[in-house]
Amino acid sequence: MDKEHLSESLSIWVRTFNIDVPNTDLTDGVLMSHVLHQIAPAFFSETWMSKIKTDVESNWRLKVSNLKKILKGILEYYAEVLGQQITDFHMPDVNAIGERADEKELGRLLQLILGCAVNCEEKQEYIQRIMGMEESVQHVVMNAIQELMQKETP
Amino acid sequence: DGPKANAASEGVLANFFNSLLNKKTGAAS
Repeated sequence: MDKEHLSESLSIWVRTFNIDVPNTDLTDGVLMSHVLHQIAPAFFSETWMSKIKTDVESNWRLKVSNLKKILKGILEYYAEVLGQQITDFHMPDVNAIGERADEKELGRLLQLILGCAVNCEEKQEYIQRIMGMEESVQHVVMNAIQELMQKETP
Repeated sequence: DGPKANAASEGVLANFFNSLLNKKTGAAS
């Protein structure tokens, strides 16, 4: 899959959550944490969110720290709530995202968040929202979901 | 042939996302 298109299209998808945060940069993990909270508020709770630092500015260490918590939370959600393990999937390099806003790695992390959205209790709402998006974006989203489905093992 | 290709593409997307809606998952089942 074209990983640069992946990041671009999934960034568009993430914006459909209409989350009002001061900094819309995806690489600090703040917006992602809000998206995850919207997807699964019981799991990505207020307590979990309180561990995400919001005032990271350009401090890459804090960004990476946030992104590590995001990735860990996502993998725990897959295992504990969805009963799935993601095997043989090239896990996102959160250092590369935090340090240099690596588009390909960002795409992989957003892909995992997409997997949470289309498998969660409210998945109907999220899938229908995707179906209302531009066709080129839908294709990328479909490919991203298909790739994840191949990597899921119960 | 453009409209036919578009319709086919839309069909693929609709089929995929509809099957996803009906897929049982750990959370939704």
